Amino acid sequence: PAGPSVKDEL
Amino acid sequence: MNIFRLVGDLSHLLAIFVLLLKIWKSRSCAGVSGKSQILFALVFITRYLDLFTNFISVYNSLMKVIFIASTVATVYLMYIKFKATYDSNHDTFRIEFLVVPVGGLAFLVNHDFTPLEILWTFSIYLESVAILPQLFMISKTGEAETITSHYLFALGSYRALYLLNWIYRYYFEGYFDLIAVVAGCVQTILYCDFFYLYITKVMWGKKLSLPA
Repeated sequence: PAGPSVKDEL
Repeated sequence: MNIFRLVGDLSHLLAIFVLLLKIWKSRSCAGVSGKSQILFALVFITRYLDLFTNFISVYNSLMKVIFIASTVATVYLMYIKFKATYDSNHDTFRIEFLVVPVGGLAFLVNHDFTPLEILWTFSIYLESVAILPQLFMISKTGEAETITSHYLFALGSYRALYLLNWIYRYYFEGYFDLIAVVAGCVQTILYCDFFYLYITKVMWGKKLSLPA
């Protein structure tokens, strides 16, 4: 799954 | 992207522009906490440092620029252009009591001990308490202008919608970020008292006034 390291949110 | 996050971002954008327009149109920042606006500017600056290094989408980059620019503009209007209308007597929350503990916590509890990650964590923790000076100021003045309460409602709703976004992403994408979720819960809980007053008063056309 997409981990928290993917900062794709504002 | 999902509907909760999109509506959340738009609610956030609406809040920022409602406040900016209120100050610009009325040429006054009475009842608005400049300290909270400084904290929000700090939140965006520390969170969006990856603006030029980590391209996600046009939407993501555009919103980051708009958020930083509009919040800096708000701080400029409050502390420089309309400084005479800034109510410093009621905006007395000691923000160092927020920034220092939040800074320390970001060092202790984070996903990765790297500068960018610690700054992002600092930004997430700070955002959860950044509204406190504003809520404190309203408790001191005992009331808020209707437009300011609309600003707070939109601002509080944005992170509540993000909580729904995280539930959606957990079930459909397996995405989960404990730090963001916990901070988001704290942030939304801080608005509960205000949400109650807003829904029971402002929605019925009354002015938002705290029980004396």
